[in-house]
Order: sequence, then structure tokens, then C-alpha cells
Amino acid sequence: MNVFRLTGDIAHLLAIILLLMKIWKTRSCAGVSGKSQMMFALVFTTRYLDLITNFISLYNTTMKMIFIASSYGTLYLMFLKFRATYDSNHDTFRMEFLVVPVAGLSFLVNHDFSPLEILWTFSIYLESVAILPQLFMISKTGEAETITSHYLFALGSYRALYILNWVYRFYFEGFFDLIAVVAGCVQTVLYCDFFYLYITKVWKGKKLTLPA
Amino acid sequence: ATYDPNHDEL
Repeated sequence: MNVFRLTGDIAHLLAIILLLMKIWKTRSCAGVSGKSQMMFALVFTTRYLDLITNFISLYNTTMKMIFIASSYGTLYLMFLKFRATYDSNHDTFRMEFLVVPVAGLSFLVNHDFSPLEILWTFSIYLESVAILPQLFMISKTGEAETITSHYLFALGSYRALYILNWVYRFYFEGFFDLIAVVAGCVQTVLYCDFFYLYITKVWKGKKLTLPA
Repeated sequence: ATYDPNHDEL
């Protein structure tokens, strides 16, 4: 555990809490992609199956359980409790275009050809692209609520901080997980355009809107 | 190590 990893995890947790708070307080999930949220639930479910088989630490177990529970909590709010506010007309990204190639790749490129390891790899690859429906939705509507943009900034920062964690671990622990690093870099790059808009607009007190 | 079979990272 190093400071980058810890702040990355906190940013991730903060992102999830921000999203849940936005939906709960506004009683609405308008502007949130249900498809991205479904894929995040799938990511946590397939990655954290080792909760059953392997104990690492109290921190590890607690965070994993929070991530799994909150992802299903978000789905419950979006698809059951506040279903009427779900903006499905703008959430038109085709999930199969991500899930199918990612599933194929996780069978081909993994650390070990075992069920749990393939599922872990699947979750790493899927996480790297799971935000695309959300970004696609923003590009379709041309804007995002400020709280939604804070959520995305925290979520993007998490993987960027993990990259610093991997650099640290490479130099000080000789540790290097190619699959995690490549997928993590792809994931972070996908946010770059959003980061630019967020810093130039939201930090100056404006709403996040896309240039015409 | 090239990977951590325990996957301690979240």
C-alpha cells in the first residue's frame, strides 16, 4: 500500500458515493448511463469472486464488499426506485460491442488460464471501457449536470492515481502487472477529453457543456 | 514479479 494507491481507492469510493448521493438527493438518475452502471456491477462481481476463496486483508475485504454493494445499490435506484427518471433514450450505446470483444480478449490474453483469473482479466478489460456509454450519453445530450461531472472526475482520477501507484511499485517493489497497467492507461486516456472540459469549465464555475 | 496471483489491488 502506498499513498497513490490509497488516494486512488479513496477517489474511487468518493466517486461511487457522489453518484449515489446525486441520485438520492435529486430523486433522479437523469443523465446517468444505466449501461455504464450495469457494466461496473459486472466488473466488481467478476473481479471480487476471490472474496469467497481468498482473504487478503480487512481493508481489501471491506472495500470489495462496499464496491459490490454500492454498484448493485446504484442499479436498484436506477432501474427500480427511480426508474421513471432514467434517460434511456440517450443511453443508446451497444453494450455487446464492448462485452463480447472484452470477453474474447480475456480468454486470449491473461496471466493464467484458470476460471478466476480469466474472470479477473475480463473485469480489468471491461472496466477500462465501461465508462464509454456514459461519455457517449454526454456527447449526445451535449451536457452533464455538475454533480455528474464531479462523479466522472473522481472516477477518472482513481485510475490516473493507480498509474502513479504502478510506477511507484515498479521502482520500489519491482512489481509490474502488464495487463493491469495497459488497461489502466487505456481507461485513463478515455477520460482525457472529459478532464480538459472539466478543468476549463466546471472549475471556473460553469456547467459542463460540449463545444458546438 | 510480473503479476500478483492474489490481486491485492482493487
